[in-house]
Amino acid sequence: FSTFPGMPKWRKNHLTYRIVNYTPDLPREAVDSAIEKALRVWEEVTPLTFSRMHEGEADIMISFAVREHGDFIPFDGPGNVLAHAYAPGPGVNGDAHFDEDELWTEDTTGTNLFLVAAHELGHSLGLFHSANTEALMYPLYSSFTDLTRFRLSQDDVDGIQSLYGPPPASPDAPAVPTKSSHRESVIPAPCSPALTFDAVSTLRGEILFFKDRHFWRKSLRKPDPELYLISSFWPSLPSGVDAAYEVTSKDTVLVFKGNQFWTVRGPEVQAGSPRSIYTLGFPTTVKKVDAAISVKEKKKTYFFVEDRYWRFDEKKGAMEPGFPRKISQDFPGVEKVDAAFEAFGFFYFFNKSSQLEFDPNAKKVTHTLKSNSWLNC
Amino acid sequence: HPLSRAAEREDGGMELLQQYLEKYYNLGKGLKQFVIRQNNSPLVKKIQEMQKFLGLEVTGKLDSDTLEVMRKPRCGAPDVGQ
Repeated sequence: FSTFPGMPKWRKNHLTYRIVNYTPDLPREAVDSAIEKALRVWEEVTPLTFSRMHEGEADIMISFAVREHGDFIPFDGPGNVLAHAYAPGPGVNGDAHFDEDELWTEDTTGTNLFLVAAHELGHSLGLFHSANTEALMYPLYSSFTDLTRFRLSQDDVDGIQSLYGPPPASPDAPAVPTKSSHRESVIPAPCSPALTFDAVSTLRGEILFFKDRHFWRKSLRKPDPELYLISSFWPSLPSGVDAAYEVTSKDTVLVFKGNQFWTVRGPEVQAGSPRSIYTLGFPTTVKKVDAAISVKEKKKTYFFVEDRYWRFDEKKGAMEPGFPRKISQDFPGVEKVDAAFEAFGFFYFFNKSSQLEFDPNAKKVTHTLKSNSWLNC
Repeated sequence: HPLSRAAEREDGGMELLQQYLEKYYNLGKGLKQFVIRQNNSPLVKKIQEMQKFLGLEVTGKLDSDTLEVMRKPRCGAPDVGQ
């Protein structure tokens, strides 16, 4: 790998990008998706995170153009030069330009936008061309790349980490190695026997398992869970969340970290987020919520904090009197809860790498499982 | 008289080489006048530099493998420094 002369790099870890215009070759959503996926390639192996801007000057401005397009480095019509990008810095620096005279496609029948964008965004982050033919930063486009199994080469990972270092280390779960064996990635291994979750919530019929900067999305319609960066769905949400639960009647998910919570509806974080947990009625002695479950039939939400729990009335929008109570008093067999959710009439409580299935009607634990049983492990 | 097919190919290859080396390997304009067969000519050195960077066999000659790689689509950022 190589870097630009003088090794320019971003002096901050959170960068903004803006898609200035779109190619008519693809639906807008396909362009958005290709760019997001290309950014994720670099996000997963560095401490860098990205959020999208819809107006104004972003760090990385992404555009499609033909021939001379204002930077004195004209494109050359169909073929040959596909795109170019500038090293980190202000103004045109950091920007990525794509030659509109190419036929941009989601597959490799034309020029695959994701592959070219991932390469160009490597320039935007400070990587120059690599002489390693396996590397994404090799300057020639290869249409033979298997898009379903795409991953950065070791050379790319070493290059970008020489500028920004590795991502923050995961505290407990052994990680899937993505780079040199002496360093660990934060990509959590779903079948690690030591896997714990930060939070679990349902969302529109799916189950989300939060872990550090990622979450698994488990759909009952798909056999395999999918792993995503939290920031790729909700750029303003923090990583390492404490608790999350869905209020199906309002089509919202509340995500907790420390003494704050964020309200999301689908892909949007609601205005006014984050809010203080004390607006829900917690005493100021509560510094964080460990887990939460919302029972839609009863419109009640249970908040678990250390060995106690509170119950919140979603209809009244207030904590119920008579709480907190000891968890073990009303949920025999359950002591402490790291994460929880409700499904099929059962409560699922996660504590460290264990999971308890609890029948709220019989008031007893019906099964003890590994925490990752939902991830096909 | 039209050029022969072989001559056409060679000329087309030389044009491509000229443009490619000028664009990506800082070959100065006008260097085409140097005879490519001279092993120490700037053109040969540039071809060798390009072949080394692109992982090709370093021959210093405009062979078919080199031409094929030069015709592949690529990123527009030059492979040399400022």
